[in-house]
Amino acid sequence: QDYLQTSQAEVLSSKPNYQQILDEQGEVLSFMQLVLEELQQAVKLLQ
Amino acid sequence: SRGQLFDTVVNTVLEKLVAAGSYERFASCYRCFYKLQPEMTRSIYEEFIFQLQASIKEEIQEVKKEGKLELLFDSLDKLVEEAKEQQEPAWRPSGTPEEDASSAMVPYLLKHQSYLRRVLKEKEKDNKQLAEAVLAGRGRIKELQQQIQARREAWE
Amino acid sequence: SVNPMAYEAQFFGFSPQTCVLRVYIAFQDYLFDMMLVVESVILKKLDAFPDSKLSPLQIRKCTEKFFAFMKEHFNKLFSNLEKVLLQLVLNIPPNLLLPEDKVHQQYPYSREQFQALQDEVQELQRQYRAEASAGQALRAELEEQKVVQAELEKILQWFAGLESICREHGTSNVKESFTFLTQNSKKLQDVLKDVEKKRK
Repeated sequence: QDYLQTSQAEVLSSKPNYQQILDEQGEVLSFMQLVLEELQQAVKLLQ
Repeated sequence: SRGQLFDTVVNTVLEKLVAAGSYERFASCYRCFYKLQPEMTRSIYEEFIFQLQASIKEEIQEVKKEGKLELLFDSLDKLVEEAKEQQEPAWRPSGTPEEDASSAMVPYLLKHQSYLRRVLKEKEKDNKQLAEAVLAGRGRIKELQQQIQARREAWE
Repeated sequence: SVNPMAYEAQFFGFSPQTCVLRVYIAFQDYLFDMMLVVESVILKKLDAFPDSKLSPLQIRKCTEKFFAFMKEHFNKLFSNLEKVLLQLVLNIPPNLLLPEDKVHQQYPYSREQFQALQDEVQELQRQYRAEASAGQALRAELEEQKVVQAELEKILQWFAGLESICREHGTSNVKESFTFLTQNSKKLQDVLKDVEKKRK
């Protein structure tokens, strides 16, 4: 509540959710894991 | 000066008191003894007057010393001299101490006020720079997110 | 007295009336003491005249008579002394402001003005505290950003690592290589089928 009356209230009240950003990267990594597994499967198959 | 005036009026009262208590007056009050021993009456009277003056003067000195009157009279004389130009009646305590004390606080509050204004301005300036750094950091992170997103899409 | 002379008391550290009383008592006490001394000296002198028929009571009456006269005269003298001391010596002229009160001359603040000044100082203090905690919050976010940035850069490095592995093994573009590989496998399959057919 204190922040809302300071000179940088706007910046402070628009702070992104860094945890969510990191969680999203987790999703990217599990996606990549999937892709690479599929790729590996496919290459095995081709082999 | 106040000091001289004080001494003058006190000594004047003492002199007049002694003058009033003349030997004639003393002898007439102690007539019976005076008739018996006139010379002795005279010497007792003189000793009485001498002792009375000496002890009263000594006691007055004691009062002056105890109250530091000389010092106070001198400084008051100086203050009166300095205030000569001042025609208007000066401020006097209002009778409500907390009110008077609070306005005695004014210079400190004014000093505190200007100090707080200064440090608040500095703090706001610092915070402005910090905020710029934070915004730059947020931009950097957004950029990195976009790069990762682009990589992800490429693989997709 | 009607006028408590409080301002004078502030300056002297005692009330002028007290000072005047001390002077009065000095006179009165010593006058009284000296009378008793005179009386005791006379009584002692009388011991040398046993047939003088003068009694201590008679001497006491003489003492009281002389003391009463002196005291009455002194009181008359003293009332003038008191006036002079209180009005000319122990008084502070109305136009004089004591040094410790100069502040009231420089800052003649009314109660409302003083309250407003106090309120503003409190508001400034509150704002300063808010700014200080905002500064802390901003610094904390910068720290958080360092961690997040490091994590994101690590992921980008991972991607870069992945891609450089592909490049090292000649598959800079995985998709093309994969398509190429698939086509090759298909060709191989066709060739294999061909060979099979010929063999049969």
